[in-house]
Order: sequence, then structure tokens, then C-alpha cells
Amino acid sequence: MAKQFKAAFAQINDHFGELFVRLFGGGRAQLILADPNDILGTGIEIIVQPPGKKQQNLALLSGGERALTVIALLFAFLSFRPTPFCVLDEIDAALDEANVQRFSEFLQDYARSTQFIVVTHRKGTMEAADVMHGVTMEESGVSKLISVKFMDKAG
Amino acid sequence: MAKQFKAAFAQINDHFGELFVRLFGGGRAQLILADPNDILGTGIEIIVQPPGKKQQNLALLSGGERALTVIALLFAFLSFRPTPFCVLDEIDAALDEANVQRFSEFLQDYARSTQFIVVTHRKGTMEAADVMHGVTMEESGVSKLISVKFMDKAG
Amino acid sequence: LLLRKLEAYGFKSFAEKTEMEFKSGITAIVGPNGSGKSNISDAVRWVLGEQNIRNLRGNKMEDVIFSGSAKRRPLGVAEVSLVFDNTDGLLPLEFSEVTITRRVFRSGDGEYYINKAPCRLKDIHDLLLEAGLSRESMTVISQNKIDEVLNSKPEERRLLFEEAA
Amino acid sequence: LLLRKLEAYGFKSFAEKTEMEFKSGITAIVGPNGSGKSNISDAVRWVLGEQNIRNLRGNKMEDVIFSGSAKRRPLGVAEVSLVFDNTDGLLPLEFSEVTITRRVFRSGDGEYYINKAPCRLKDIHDLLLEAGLSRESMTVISQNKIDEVLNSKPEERRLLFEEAA
Ligand SMILES: Nc1ncnc2c1ncn2[C@@H]1O[C@H](COP(=O)(O)OP(=O)(O)OP(=O)(O)O)[C@@H](O)[C@H]1O
Ligand SMILES: Nc1ncnc2c1ncn2[C@@H]1O[C@H](COP(=O)(O)OP(=O)(O)OP(=O)(O)O)[C@@H](O)[C@H]1O
Ligand SMILES: [Mg+2]
Ligand SMILES: [Mg+2]
Repeated sequence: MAKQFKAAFAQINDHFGELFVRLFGGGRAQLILADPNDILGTGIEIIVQPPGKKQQNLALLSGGERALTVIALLFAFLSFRPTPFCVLDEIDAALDEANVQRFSEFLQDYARSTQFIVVTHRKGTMEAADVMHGVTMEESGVSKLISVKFMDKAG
Repeated sequence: MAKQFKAAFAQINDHFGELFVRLFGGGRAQLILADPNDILGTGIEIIVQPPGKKQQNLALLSGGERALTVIALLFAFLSFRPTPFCVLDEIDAALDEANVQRFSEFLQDYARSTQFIVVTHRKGTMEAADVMHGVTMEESGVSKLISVKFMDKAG
Repeated sequence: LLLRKLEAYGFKSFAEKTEMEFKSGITAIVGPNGSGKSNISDAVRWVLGEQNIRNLRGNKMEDVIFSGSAKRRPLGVAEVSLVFDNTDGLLPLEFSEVTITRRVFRSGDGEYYINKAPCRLKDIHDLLLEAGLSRESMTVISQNKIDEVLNSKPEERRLLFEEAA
Repeated sequence: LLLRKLEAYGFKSFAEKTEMEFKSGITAIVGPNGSGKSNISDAVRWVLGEQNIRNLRGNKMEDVIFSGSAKRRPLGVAEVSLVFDNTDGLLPLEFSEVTITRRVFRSGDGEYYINKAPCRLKDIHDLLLEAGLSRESMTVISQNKIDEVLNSKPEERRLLFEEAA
């Protein structure tokens, strides 16, 4: 039981560290057991150092830095327990244009082994898609799908 | 005490109703006292009906609809207790392009009596500004202001 | 396992029978505020067996049934189907195409189907567990999930960890 | 009353002496994630007298002092000034230009100034209260405030109401 948790924790921590560097273009991050002697009960802390900055409490990071950190963590969970398809609902809301770019390139890579359905308002994320569906309410209160666009992938 | 609360409540409720219609382009919204017989202790509920839709619990509304509803409410408070200047930090994050447009036109109007400092990532909001400051981190970890842009107002 | 199609009828703002197709890779869903995009993620969660109505932004299960608009009367039943290409046999069934369907009536009664054959909610849970598609997994990730992880204390984060791992 | 300028030095990511000018109407602040935009809203809150470090995303007051970067050592003091055009006399002082300044040292000691004359935090609070610029007012509104109102129960909303009105 404790062995299982320790193994899972180690693997997820590795993924998290790699994904953080990939999404931030540098820096480092890791998960820490608040009390390593109490494997079965201990809380989990997140230590983050964005590229070129000092290690900071998650609370002091910016809105976009926090969102990107948690995206790295959730995808670390996903790498540990894969799912065949995944729905992402506007998780790119807080990211600036450069981070949306990095995130969408990362997603295209990941999409080779996982099917993604991504709700988004962001142009960068839309450009990473293979197919796009529009949802509108021509008649108030009633959703309607509009024509499917096949994305012309530039290369 | 109760009289004061009642008067404030009535005024803010009026503002809220008007601002909602202005920002949503229709529909209606109001504040309700959960227990009208307990003026001094009662909670406050928010009843919302977006244009063409049925009256809904705030929880069932979309991310953008919820954000816009609360913007209407906060500006209703502001109309009741004006402040000479106001800092808005990315409150337009959840709005689609059409709502950002409506919000920025509303803000330009309001800015005739209140000075606004608006942190934003959204183009529509930037276009409503009279002046724009850029903040960057050329050197990691150190913020730097870059040249002020004077916005060419189209009309 | 590949998700081929989502069908929704009477689910939240989907008053009309709606069909959405998916390919492998990335499918983007776009549209104005309040148009129904998150209702699609809710539909996926729900048909995968979500039982906590709070995770679907409602108060009671019947909140997912189309409640009417200025011009339309409410409907009496909500139905969502997910159609899978099961050629790789990830779902332990003899079919190369698997459809899971969930329905709920205003009375609160629910119906469940696998390839049009009535079954219990438990059968759907067990089937999806095999494929790594249980409700607890990271199958639907929203901005809320992100805030939840960010604002949680270390002990709460551990629970998320145990859930996801 | 018009806000003319914000000066920050040693406050959070403002390791260098920084000056930002404002005109009437709308001033937009733009830039990449993590560049320091919200730190500017924090600076405004702080110099207006915010005493709850949680509202500034920190744990202890010294969290607002520049804590260093990969290339720079931490600083020992944070200082923010707001310069107002007081021609309309909204602030009850004889000056047509009013500057309020706040400083904090690593020791936790704080200093306060009105037009370079030392004063107490209370003097700044009282002065701003006259102009409708107290910390409780809607002077700084963030995405957090919006979520707070949305996720609050009716009783909590009443408290927000009483604060704001
Ligand atoms: N049972 C229901 N019957 C009818 N309409 C409903 C029902 N439940 C939710 N809705 C409506 O669906 C709309 C919300 O849709 P949804 O949350 O999918 O929007 P969205 O496209 O995600 O928008 P955003 O971009 O703002 O996030 C709301 O206007 C809400 O009133
Ligand atoms: N005391 C401090 N010393 C040094 N750096 C700090 C300090 N406090 C916060 N920071 C840094 O400031 C940065 C956050 O800045 P801020 O929140 O202003 O970003 P932002 O421009 O609002 O970004 P976003 O668009 O993502 O919201 C973080 O990287 C954080 O590490
Ligand atoms: Mg949504
Ligand atoms: Mg910010």
C-alpha cells in the first residue's frame, strides 16, 4: 500500500518535472511529501521555480504561471494513468500567446497517443486542432452545431 | 440601520438590473433578499435570465455569463459608492469577443467619471484604452516597463 | 479505443437531437459565451456515469434536462450516447463498435444501455473502468479542476493524487 | 482626484525603481504571463493600506519585498508611492498634489508618508476614507473577486454587500 503510493509518487513526480520544463521552457518543479515519515497520511506540496526566477510559493506566482504549473501536474497524472480520450474545457484561459503556443505544440505531440476534445476561445489552440466544431445559439436557449471545419495543418 | 440597508439594497438592485441589460444586450437580473422579514441577517440571492433564455440558477450559467453577471453586480456597487479610480485585473478573461466589445464600450462610458487602470490580455479591451503600458521581464525575475503607447482612438 | 461520436437530445441546452463526430488527434469546440460548449463536456461526464450533480453545475439530476427557453417548453427526458470504435478491443466486449447511452426522466428515473441493450449503471462503470475511463480519471479537465488543485491544502492535494493515481 | 503616477522600488518583481504614469480615462497594462502586471495591482492595494497579506498572495508581509532572482540578491526594503492630482480638493489637505508612500523592511517595520512627511498607517486610512479610496471599496477588482462573489453563499454575499455598500 505504502510501496504502491511511493512508486506512483516517484513516477508522477518525474513526469511533472519534465512536463514543467517543457511547458515553461526551463526552470524546475517537483512534488514534496509534507511528512516523508507518514507515507499513508502526508499531504503533498508543490515547489516551483520558473526559469530565471527564484523558487517561490505557488501562491505568489502569476495567474498564467499557476495555470501552466497545474496543467503540467494534471498531464503528469494522465501520463501515469492514461485515458483513451480526454476533454479539456478552456484550460488555456489564463495563458498568454507564447504559452498558448507552447501548450498547443505539447498537445499535438501528446495527441499521437490520446484523443483530445478541446473547448477553447484561443486562436493558438484552435490552430493545433485537426477538426473544429462550432456551437451557437441561433435560437436563444437552444444549442446548435455548425459546419465542421477541417484544419489545414501547415506542415 | 435596517432602513439604510433597505435603501442601499434598492438602489444597488436598480443599478444591477440596468447594467445587466446593458452588458448582456437584454434579459433581466435582480437581487433577492432570501428572507425579507429578516433585513438585518438575510442572505442575498442573485436571479438571472439571459436574453431569450429561461431564468436560471447562477450555477448553471456558462463561465462567460457568470463573469459578466458579476461584473454588472460589482459595477452596481461602484455606482452606489463611487471611487475616483479603479484597478481591474483581467476581469475580461472569460468573455468571448462580442462580450469583450460590449464590456469595453461600457467601460469607455464609465471612464468619463472614473479613472480606470485595466490589466488585460484582450485586444478589444486594449483598443478601448487611452494609454497603454507594457510590462516585461527582459531580465528574468525583474519587471520592466516599456514604452507608453498612446492609443489612436477611431472617433 | 477511439471516440467516434457524441449524440445528445434533451440534455441541457441541446433541445434538438445533436450529433458531433470526432477523429483521432485534436478536435476543437468553439463558439460564443453560453452557446453550449461546456454543456458538451458535462454530457460526456454524465454519460460516463457522473453521479454527483454538483460536478455538472446542477442541484438535482433533473437539472440536466432541457428546461425550456423563451420560445420552447421544457422537455421530459435527457439522453446522451457515446459511440466508440472498439477495434482494438480495449472495452472487453465482442463488438467492434460500442455505444453507451444514458437517459434520465423528470421523475428521476434513469435508464442505461450498452449497444441498445438495457443494463445497470454499474455495468457501464465496470466496462469503462477496464478502459481507464472511470469518472475519477482525468477524462474531463476544466478550469475548475485547475483552481481546485491550486487552492487545495497539501492534505486535499493528496486526495486528488490518490484519486488520479 | 486624479491618479498621476505610481512609483515602485523593491516591491515584488520591481527590483528596479519603476515609474508608471496615468491619465484620466482608461490606462491599459499589458504583457506576458508572470511579467508583473498583477504585482502592480498588489502595489496599489498595498500602498492604500492593505493589511491582510493573503489579499496580496503572500504569507507574511516581507513577501512583498523583492526576494531575488537567479542573478540578483534579495533587497531589504519595498517602497510604493501614489501621486495624486488633488486640484479638486477631494483629499482634505491643502496640497494640489498629494503623494502617499508606504515602506516595509525585512524586520517587518513599516514607514508611512504623506507628501514626504512621516505619518501613521491610520492617517493614510483616514485620508483615503474621505475620498472613497478605502481598502474595502471596489478600488481593486480582480478575477478572484469575481469568483468570490460567484461561489459565495447568500449569507457570505450579504457580507460582501455590507462591505461594498
Ligand atoms: N437544463 C437546461 N436547460 C436549458 N438550458 C440550460 C440547461 N442547463 C444549462 N443551460 C444553459 O446552457 C448555457 C450554458 O452553456 P455552456 O456552459 O455550455 O456555455 P459555454 O459555451 O461553455 O460558454 P462559455 O464560453 O461562457 O464557457 C447557459 O446559458 C444555461 O442557461
Ligand atoms: N517578493 C517577490 N520577489 C521577487 N519576485 C516576486 C515576488 N513576489 C512575486 N514575484 C514574482 O512576480 C511574478 C508574478 O507577477 P504577476 O503576478 O504580476 O504576473 P502577471 O503579469 O500578472 O502575469 P499573468 O498574466 O500570468 O497574470 C511571479 O513570477 C512571482 O514569482
Ligand atoms: Mg464554458
Ligand atoms: Mg496577473
